[in-house]
Amino acid sequence: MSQKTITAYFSSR
Amino acid sequence: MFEARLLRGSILKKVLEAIKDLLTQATFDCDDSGIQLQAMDNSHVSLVSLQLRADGFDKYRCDRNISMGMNLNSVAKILKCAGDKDTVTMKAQDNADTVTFVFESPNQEKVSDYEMKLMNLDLEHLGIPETEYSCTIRMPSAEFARICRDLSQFGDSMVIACTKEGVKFSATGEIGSANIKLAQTASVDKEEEAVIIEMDEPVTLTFACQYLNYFTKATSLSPQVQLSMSADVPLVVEYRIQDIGHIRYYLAPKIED
Repeated sequence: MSQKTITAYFSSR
Repeated sequence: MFEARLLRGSILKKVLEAIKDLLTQATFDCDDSGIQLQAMDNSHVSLVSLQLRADGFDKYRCDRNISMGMNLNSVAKILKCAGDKDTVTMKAQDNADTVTFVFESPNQEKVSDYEMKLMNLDLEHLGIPETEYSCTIRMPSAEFARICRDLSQFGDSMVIACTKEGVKFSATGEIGSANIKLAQTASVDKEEEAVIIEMDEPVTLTFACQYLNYFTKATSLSPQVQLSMSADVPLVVEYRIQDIGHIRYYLAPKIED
């Protein structure tokens, strides 16, 4: 399994 | 002028314990609504969101919005100097490059102040969309900490599977496998001790144990923890801090290659 980053889900504001 | 005074100063001590292993530095954004902090860990796998509302402080004054970048290791060192029953006050002048922490013992006989240099941090801020989660699980925070600790002995990852019957935590590794099932509490006498599941759709997700164990450093902030999950989105682990706010941790799931 691979670990996604949180930035793959939430975008910069 | 910024000034925030908290009679229950141990809350700030606990907040620092809850974030200092995950984050090395963070910005405390203060405005008239309170103090907010949002930061990702170094690997950008998880995100911490802290809110302390102005009305939860015993005195709160924030004339101008102020962002205070801090080395959290240094803040933790300073807050370790506060007694558990001390009143803690944070204060800073407008446009200041330092923040001062003042600790007062309950009988006012000992007053200490610690001045710390602020840092200019250019940290990425993420927008967190409003999400309706398929499953929310409320459970005793100590039980969750225990499960994370126990299962991390078996593997690096933990599977959390929520159905209407209950929630199952599983880990598999070289020595074998472990499963812990929690059923929804049948009758709730003490809400703090209950396991309460709200489920629209069953969800199964896999997460890194290491991060979950970091999150459980917040256990002393709240007797209960809430886990929110939907398929293919980050888990939310929320600890409510009585009468003042919350700390939320977001963790990206592990996915099949």
